[in-house]
Amino acid sequence: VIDIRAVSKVYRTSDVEVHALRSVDLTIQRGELVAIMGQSGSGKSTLMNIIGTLDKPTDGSYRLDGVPVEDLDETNLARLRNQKIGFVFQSFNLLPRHTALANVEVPLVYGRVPKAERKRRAEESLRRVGLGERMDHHPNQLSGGQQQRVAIARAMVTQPVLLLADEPTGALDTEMTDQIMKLFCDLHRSGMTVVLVTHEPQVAGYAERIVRFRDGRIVSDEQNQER
Amino acid sequence: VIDIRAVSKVYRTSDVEVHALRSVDLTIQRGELVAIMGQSGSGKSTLMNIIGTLDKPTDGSYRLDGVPVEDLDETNLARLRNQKIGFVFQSFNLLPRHTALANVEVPLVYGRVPKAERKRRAEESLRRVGLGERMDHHPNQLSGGQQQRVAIARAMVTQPVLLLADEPTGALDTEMTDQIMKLFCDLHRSGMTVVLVTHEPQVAGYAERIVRFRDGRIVSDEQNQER
Ligand SMILES: Nc1ncnc2c1ncn2[C@@H]1O[C@H](COP(=O)(O)OP(=O)(O)OP(=O)(O)O)[C@@H](O)[C@H]1O
Ligand SMILES: Nc1ncnc2c1ncn2[C@@H]1O[C@H](COP(=O)(O)OP(=O)(O)OP(=O)(O)O)[C@@H](O)[C@H]1O
Ligand SMILES: [Mg+2]
Ligand SMILES: [Mg+2]
Repeated sequence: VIDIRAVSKVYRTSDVEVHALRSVDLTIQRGELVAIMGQSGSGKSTLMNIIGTLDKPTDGSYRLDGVPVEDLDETNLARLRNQKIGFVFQSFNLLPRHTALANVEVPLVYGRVPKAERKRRAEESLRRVGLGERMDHHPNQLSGGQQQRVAIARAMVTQPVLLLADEPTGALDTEMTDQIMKLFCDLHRSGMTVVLVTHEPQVAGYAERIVRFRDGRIVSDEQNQER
Repeated sequence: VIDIRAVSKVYRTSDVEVHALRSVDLTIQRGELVAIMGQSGSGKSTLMNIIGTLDKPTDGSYRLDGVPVEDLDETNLARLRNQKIGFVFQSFNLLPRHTALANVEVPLVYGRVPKAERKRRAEESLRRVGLGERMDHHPNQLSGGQQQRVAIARAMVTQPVLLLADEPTGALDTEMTDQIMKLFCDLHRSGMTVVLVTHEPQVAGYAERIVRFRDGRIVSDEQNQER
């Protein structure tokens, strides 16, 4: 369970304060499929980085399965991230001089999974996103959409309990978008909690619940009627 | 005028050949507004890189305003790119340790525009994309959509005759997408040739002509009826 109470985030640059999040309250139950929408710059990625323990709030509290995240030291945070959370970054964040396969293996290396099993699971994850023919390509030998799918395969390979995906289909065409969303629905049906950021109505249509942001605040939080 | 005849592009990796473009014929007249669509991996970015003289075809010929591009040396190509072509990359390609303003000034520095005029034109370009309040931010202090808008402002700032935009609205919400497309239509009305890659029907709807790719080939090339 994700339990966010009165969380604010303020960035201080040279001469100005940017209030990216303004006292946000949000609870997400285990096994939910939630879409977060909102204009460019409204605080969606900032929230996802906090939920994924990649960034700390300026104010307020965040509990993950009842445990206050601010009480965890870096070692425990790193273990929590590696074993419980899969993250698809908005900017992909692939390792440039590594193949698609090696990129997907990275979280398994941190998780001390033996080499043969690592390779098998990474290959399977790449096949599930339609990249069976591109495993040896480096990021700069892949198209934009293919790079995004490598990032998705990497986030799924550890079979996390929580999948956080920030605009996971931004570089994909409508057909591939549907394929990836069906994959996320399979993972959701098997019990995974999935939180995704999107500005595409086609993607939000798959979610059970849609949370909308505007200027750092939640302006609506509704069950998705169309599902 | 862009005149592409029987252009192919083959990437050779360690053990396999990837045919990204297969004998493509395409002519784009001055002042057209053309959208290129197609599945992920179908060759769209490869074509844009060739049109923008950032990459060379493996086979076939490319003439820009009647001049065979393969006959130009690197100095002439660089001058042609800087003065005639604006490019919005699919991966933004911003300079990390530079502000948004400095990033937009880069093409004007190459074009030897004096400092005061440079600053004025870069500020105006950033305001046109709605980033008047973020000029001093570095790329890692901007949201995904804001970074994309900096890349758009940089491509427009030299007032090129040809604007090439590769998924220019991939990180933008529907409202901002409309704002950017209206901006592109203004530029098009003032005589600029605009070629954009998109997988979003909302964006293709603005174009005069829609060219569709599949597996490295053009499968359709039609006037847009809905405009
Ligand atoms: N440097 C390279 N070496 C090998 N293959 C490459 C290289 N660059 C691209 N490719 C391959 O060429 C094909 C075309 O890539 P391209 O980037 O043009 O696709 P795209 O249509 O832009 O796709 P997307 O919508 O995902 O951005 C892809 O299958 C890709 O894997
Ligand atoms: N390191 C930083 N320093 C200063 N301001 C920042 C920083 N990171 C983000 N911001 C600002 O915080 C606000 C929220 O950014 P965020 O990345 O959460 O937006 P977003 O909703 O994900 O937008 P997009 O849809 O464009 O990705 C933006 O206005 C952005 O300029
Ligand atoms: Mg974002
Ligand atoms: Mg591309």
